[in-house]
Order: sequence, then C-alpha cells, then structure tokens
Amino acid sequence: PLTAEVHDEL
Amino acid sequence: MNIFRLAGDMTHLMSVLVLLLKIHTIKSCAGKSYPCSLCFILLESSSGISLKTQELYALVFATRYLDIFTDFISVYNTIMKLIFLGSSFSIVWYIRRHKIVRRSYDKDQDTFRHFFLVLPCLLLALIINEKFTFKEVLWTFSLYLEAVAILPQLILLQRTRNIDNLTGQYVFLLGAYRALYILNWIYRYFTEPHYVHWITWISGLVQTLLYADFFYYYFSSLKNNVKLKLPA
Repeated sequence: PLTAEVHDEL
Repeated sequence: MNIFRLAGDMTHLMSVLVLLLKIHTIKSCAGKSYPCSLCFILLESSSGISLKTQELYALVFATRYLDIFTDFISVYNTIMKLIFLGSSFSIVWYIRRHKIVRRSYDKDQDTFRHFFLVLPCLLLALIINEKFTFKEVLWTFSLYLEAVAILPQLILLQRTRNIDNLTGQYVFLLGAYRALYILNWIYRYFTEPHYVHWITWISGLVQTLLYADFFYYYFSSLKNNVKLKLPA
C-alpha cells in the first residue's frame, strides 16, 4: 500500500 | 484482533495495574500514624521497583505511539495507548517526585546505566528498520528498547533480598504479555496473507527469552510454595 505501514498493534 | 493479542493486551494492562496498586499501597501505608506490620515492611525494605525500567518503558511508549493522533486504528487502540502512556509516565513521576513513594525507591541498588541500552537501540533502529522515516525509525527503536527494558528490573530483583509478591507478579505479567503476543504473531502469520514483520517478531522473541530464567524461578517458587528468589 502507498501509505506508510500502519502499525495496528500496541 | 485475535484472542492471543487481546489476552496479551489485558495481561499487559494487568501488569500496569499491579504496579499502580503497589504504589497505592506504599502511599496509603505511610499515611497511617502507626506503622502496621505490612507498612513497616514496605517502608523499610526497598519497593523492588526499578525506576530505570519504568523510565525506559515511558520512552518505549512515547516513541511507539507517535501516531496516536495521526493514524486512528480503533477506539480500543487509542484508549489502550492513552492508558499505557499515562500510567508509565505517572509511575515515573511517583517514584521520582512523590514524597512518600520515592522513599521506598532504592537508588543505590538500581544502578543500571540504561543510557547504554538507549543508544545501541537507536543506532540499530537507524540501520535495521522497515522504512527510513522519522516515525518508523522511532517505532523500530521502541521495539528494540522494549526488548531490553526489563534488564534493570531483573538485575535489581537479583539484588533484592525478599521480592514481594506484587513486584514478582508485575514482572511475570510483563513477560507473559509478550509471550502471548508471539502466539498472536503466529496466528496472524497463518491467517493473514503478507503479514510478515521480522523486526517485531525477533525483538519480541528476544524480549520473552530474557524472562526465561525469571519464569523458571517464578514457577518453581509457586510449585514449592516458597518465596521468589533470584540467584545473584
């Protein structure tokens, strides 16, 4: 994905 | 979200609550006019909590949750981030500033120079990261730092004669949360295509392995029903 990798974990 | 990650987050939350409970006990204890037996023990012996580890954890959360206002994941995610940020900084404040709690902190024993952990983690994050951006490098730094943040606490426990139950449970829960996260990563690897985060996985594995000997002594003390003691 173009957006930076979103970290969904705490 | 999967059951392993939820269990991991709840275990992590429990560890923070146990620590806050311990600080509350110390605070309420000293407020008494007469030193009850527990109070006397609490105030006389060091609390066994490493301020160094608490400061490292505050730095871990500060560098990991930079995206708290830019990337909204879920209400749960935001609330948990606020709880971890708020609790870690307030625990550091209590141990540093609170007139009563600071007395139970034994700075002569808590001598680990945690700066020696911060710098290598920062350098490593600059070299090995998923993307060379400010947020991503600091996020990676927070992973490496969290992996070693428990070291000052484990070393302090080796020096502490009698480890009280709350401190032992705090460290146990802190180690258990990351072990549950490993199960979460295995689960996500098999259920989500393209879910590969080597940096997270290796850091988490190293972090959990650092607790290995503590877990051994913790379970032994439970099994034999004796006081938890770490060999020096």
